[in-house]
Amino acid sequence: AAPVVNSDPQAMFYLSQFGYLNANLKNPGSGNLISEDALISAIKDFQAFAQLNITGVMDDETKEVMSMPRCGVRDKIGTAGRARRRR
Amino acid sequence: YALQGSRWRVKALTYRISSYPRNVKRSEVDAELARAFNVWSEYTDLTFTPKASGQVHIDVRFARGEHGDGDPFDGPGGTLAHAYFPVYGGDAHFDDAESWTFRSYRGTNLFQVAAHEFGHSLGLSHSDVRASLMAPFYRGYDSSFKLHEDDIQAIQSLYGTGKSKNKRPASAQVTEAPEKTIPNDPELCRSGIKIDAIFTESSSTYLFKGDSYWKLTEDGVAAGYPRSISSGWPGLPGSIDAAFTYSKNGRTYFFKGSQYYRFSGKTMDDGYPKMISDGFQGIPSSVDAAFVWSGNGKIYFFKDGQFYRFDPTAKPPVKSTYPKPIANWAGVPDNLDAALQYTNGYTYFFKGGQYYRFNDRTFAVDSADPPFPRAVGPWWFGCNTMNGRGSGMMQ
Repeated sequence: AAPVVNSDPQAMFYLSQFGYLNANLKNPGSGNLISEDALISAIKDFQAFAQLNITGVMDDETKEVMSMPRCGVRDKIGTAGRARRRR
Repeated sequence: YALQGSRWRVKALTYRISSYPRNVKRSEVDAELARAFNVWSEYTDLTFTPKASGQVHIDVRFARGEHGDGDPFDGPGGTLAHAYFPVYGGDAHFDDAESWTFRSYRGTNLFQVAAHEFGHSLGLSHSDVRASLMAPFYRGYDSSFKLHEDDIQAIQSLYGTGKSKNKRPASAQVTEAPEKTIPNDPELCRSGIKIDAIFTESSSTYLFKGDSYWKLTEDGVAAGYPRSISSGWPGLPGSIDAAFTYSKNGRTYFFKGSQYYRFSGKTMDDGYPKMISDGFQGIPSSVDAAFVWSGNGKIYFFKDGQFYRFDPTAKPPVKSTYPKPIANWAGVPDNLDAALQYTNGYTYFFKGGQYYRFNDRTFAVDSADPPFPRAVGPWWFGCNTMNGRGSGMMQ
């Protein structure tokens, strides 16, 4: 099942807020600019991090974990690949 | 665990609570936050000193909504708090709209959330180990909170092990006072004993047989056992086939026939049991043994003369090249009773009153004196006069 990009703005905001989607979704219109592939990839990243079944789909289990109270610090804070390397 | 990339250069850190929550006694907040800092100082040489005036390393504030850092709080639920890594100042902010509580199942436990946030203040990012303190999700009040091994490794990788203090044992396990051991349990000390399952959960090793279970100590069986499975793990039937605890989410999985049961601690998760064919696609019914192998973190299932490797992150989770013959595990027999990844890192296989210690580095059953297989009674259950299994296991 393919997720519909604009169907769940809350989930997209969540994925953006915690570092899974590289987009600023404080502007609601920017959801239109996110490709389906990017969204699926973000959902998969979140599912992998939360130890859920990796489906790429916003299933009930994923929604349930996203609704849990949590820390406001991003889960993804930049990867080693993006970091400046020491010689 | 994950590190953000910055840390404090000094180990004597200071903090101040510059804004307190409404409707909570200041003295209680002071005590809980000091306790939360102590979670980290217990395993390192870090010290945390409250300071009433002047500059401090970590400023702690309770605030509502927008509070000046561009990252507003969202009211009750949702995000509870946030904190800044050392490179950004280390400050910790808590949402004052939450109902902060102490030692209560109601509201949100301040101690646990603060200990988590202070982990960020010290340089730790979120961990993907669900049972760790640095996992991002709040799981409710834990009356027997203990810092997870994942968190200990994380903080010690930044600040060392704290040589000046009396630290935890060298083994990966964090132990409390040694438990009283009862020798010569009549059921376990029968020769040729066939056990159903054995697994380690929260640093304790449990053995299941029929409708009973035993807790194992370092050198035998803990006092007060056996107990009935139905009293210890409500909802779980007797005579299970296999069990393991998955360290990545801290949950224990039990297998019986075509079904499996998932437990968080001693509580069965909602919606269980489920069919093995649904949750563990590619794994057959009525398995003999299951464990997580330290060599790669994957889950292995054994049945008759074959084994299956299950990788939850792969599609399909069991490759088409499985099952494979158990003979691939040099020295391990067919038709096992149970298997276990023990706290010392070795994998142990059990069959008909004997056990085999598998060396995950040489990928073979260890050659040792006395050789494997050995009788489980004296080495695992404290039977007869032999001095427990401890000495043998440590070789």
